[in-house]
Amino acid sequence: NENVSMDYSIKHPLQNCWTLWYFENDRNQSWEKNQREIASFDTVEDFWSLYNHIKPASELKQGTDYSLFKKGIRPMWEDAANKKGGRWLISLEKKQRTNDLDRYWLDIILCLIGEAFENSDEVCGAVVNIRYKGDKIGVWTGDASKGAAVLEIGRKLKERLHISNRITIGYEVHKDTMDKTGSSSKYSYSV
Amino acid sequence: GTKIVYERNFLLNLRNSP
Repeated sequence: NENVSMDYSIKHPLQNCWTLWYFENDRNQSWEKNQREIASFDTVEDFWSLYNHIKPASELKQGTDYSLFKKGIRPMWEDAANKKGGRWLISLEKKQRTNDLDRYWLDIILCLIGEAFENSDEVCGAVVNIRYKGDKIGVWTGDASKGAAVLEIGRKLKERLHISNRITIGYEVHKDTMDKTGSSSKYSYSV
Repeated sequence: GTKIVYERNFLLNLRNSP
C-alpha cells in the first residue's frame, strides 16, 4: 500500500465478534457437549494471536471440526440463527488436505471477519470437518430462502478461493439434510 | 452504520504485527 505508518497501539475492530469452536467426538458425552468454545475475538490482532497458536486444520485428528461463528450462534442446525439456513459445501479430495485445506480455511475466515460478502449479514459462520474419507468446509448462512444473497455469497466464495469454473459447489438446506431419507437431490443452489 | 470491511491483504499484513 502507500506509505502509511501503522499505529500499533490501536487494535483494528471487526464488524462482528466471532467465536472459535472445536469439536472432538467423545462417545461418552452428548454431541452438543463435544462442541467446545475455544475463544472469542473482535479485533484483527486478537484473531491472529488466536490463529497463530492453534493447530492448522490439516494437523487435527480425524473426526474433529473447527467452527467459527458469530458470537451467540452455536455451530449446530438447531440454533435459532441456523435453523432456516443452509451451507455452501466444499468437499475436498484426500490429497487436498496437504495442498488446499489450510489455505481454503484461512481464506474463508478472512472473508468472514473482513466482511467480504455484500450480504455478510446473512453469514452465520463456517465449519471445517476433518474426515478420513475427505475433508469438508461449509459456509453457513441463516436463511436459505434468500436466493440472491445465498448466490452472491457462493460466487464470492468461489472467486476468493480461486475454485475453477469447471468445479461446481452446492448449497444444502439444513432442513433437507436433517430430513434426508434417500439420495434425493442434495443442493438447492449451485455456482 | 457503515460496515467495517477489511481486504484480505490488509488482514494478512497484520498477522505478525507487534
